[in-house]
Amino acid sequence: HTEPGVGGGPGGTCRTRRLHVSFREVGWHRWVIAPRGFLANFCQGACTLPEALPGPGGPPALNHAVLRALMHAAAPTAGAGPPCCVPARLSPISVLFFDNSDNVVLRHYEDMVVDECGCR
Amino acid sequence: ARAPAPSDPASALLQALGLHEAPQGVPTLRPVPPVMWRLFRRRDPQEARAGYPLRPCHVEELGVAGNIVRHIPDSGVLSRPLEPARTSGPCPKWTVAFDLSGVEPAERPTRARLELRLEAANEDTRGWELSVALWAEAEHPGPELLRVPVPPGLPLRADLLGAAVAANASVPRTLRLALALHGGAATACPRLAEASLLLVTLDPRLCPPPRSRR
Repeated sequence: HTEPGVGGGPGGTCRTRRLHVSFREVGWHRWVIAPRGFLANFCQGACTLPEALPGPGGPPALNHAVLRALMHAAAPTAGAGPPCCVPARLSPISVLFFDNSDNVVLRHYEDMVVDECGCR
Repeated sequence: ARAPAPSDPASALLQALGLHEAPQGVPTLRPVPPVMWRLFRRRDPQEARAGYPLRPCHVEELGVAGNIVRHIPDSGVLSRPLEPARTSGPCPKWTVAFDLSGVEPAERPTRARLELRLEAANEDTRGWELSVALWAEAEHPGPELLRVPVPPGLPLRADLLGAAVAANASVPRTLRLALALHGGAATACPRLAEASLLLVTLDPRLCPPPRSRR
């Protein structure tokens, strides 16, 4: 499930958008004990100036991203295009499930939830 | 691991989670052991935000490195004949077997804790000791690997890492142990009601070594 209204184009500045992953949707609800799903989120939005510059409290902008946004502003039709809106900070999740031998397994996965997005 | 791109999204997600396949059919639903619930809640990021930061690839509650914890019930308990209550002579020996075929060769064990629930008619397990040996294929137990006292009224726990389970090596597909009780003042031998193995492993493919500080 994504954030309502996102639809087609990127819309607005580069930021985190809600994305809920439901294990029931992929048919895993019988063997996944917990959680039922989790908020994975995703990044979307414009990375042109001034969005490519750091917002209040956001992740520090990479000089390269600012340079690229400047080049794109100066020559939008030529060159490499604007920087990309990508995850800048991620956090883990743990999944509790039954495996094929009916053992109860707890697996820990790093970098599964997007906490912050940034232009890179 | 660079595997060929799976065709459907569910397979892609499975592969991303380091699982070869979704368990087939409906698992035999059984109560989730309290220790597993506790470990799951302990890893819940919401709790982490409440003030005790989580170290990646570390099982805080058990104090060891690891990113996979398995609670493996004894696969022999159903086939073990119920022992008659014995009032004299040595107590019966038990064999327990744990199916570790789901553990990948790349995974390294960092904790292997045997847990037994013994039932003694009069809870008097003073002086009892449990010996653990590998059950060799030749139907004879191997040399005694360790011996632990039987605590009264509590589940008996024995750490097998470095004894029955080699550290820094792949685990066997099946771990079969010979258990025996020694000593004790009780007149009736306790009965083995439940046996399980709590296995913590570290998968180096999902847990890169910590980067040295720049």
